[in-house]
Amino acid sequence: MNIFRLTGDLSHLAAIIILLLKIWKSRSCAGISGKSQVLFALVFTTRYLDLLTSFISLYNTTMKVIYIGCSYATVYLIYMKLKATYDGNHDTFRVEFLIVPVGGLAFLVNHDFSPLEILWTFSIYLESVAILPQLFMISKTGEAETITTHYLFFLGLYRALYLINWIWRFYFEGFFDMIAIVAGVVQTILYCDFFYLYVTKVLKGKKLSLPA
Amino acid sequence: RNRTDVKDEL
Repeated sequence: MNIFRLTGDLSHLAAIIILLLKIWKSRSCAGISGKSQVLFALVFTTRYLDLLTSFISLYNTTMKVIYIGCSYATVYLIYMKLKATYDGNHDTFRVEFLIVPVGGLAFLVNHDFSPLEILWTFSIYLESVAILPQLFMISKTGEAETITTHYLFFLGLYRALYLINWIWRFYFEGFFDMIAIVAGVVQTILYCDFFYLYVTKVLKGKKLSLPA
Repeated sequence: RNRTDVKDEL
């Protein structure tokens, strides 16, 4: 464990908690893409099946359980409890255009052709594009609540910190995982446009609205 | 395979 990975995990945890609290406290999921949240629940489910097979550390297990719990709670709030506030008309990204190619790629490019490894690879590839429905929804509505932009900022920051973590681990441990690195670079690049708007607008107290 | 078998990252 290094400071970049720890900060990255805490940033990821912050994002997940911020979103869940925002929906729970405001009793509304307006502006939130339910599709992205379903994809994240799928990412955690397929990646953390090793909860059942191996124990790495208390930290590892605890964080995985929290991530899975919060992501399912968020999906539950959006599609069941607060369904009336779900803005389905703007959450129209065709997720099958993500899941099918990602599923296919996981079969073609992986470290090991075993079920758990294929699912982990699928999860890594899916996570890199899972935010697209949310970014697409913001481009359609033309704006995002400030709390939603903070959620996106921490979510984007987490994988950017993981990139530094991988540089650190390569240099000090000779460890590197090309699949995770390439997917992580793609994932972080997808946030660049948002990061620019976040820094130039939200951090200056303005509302995030498009066109920029 | 430069990856450790055990996936220790989240």
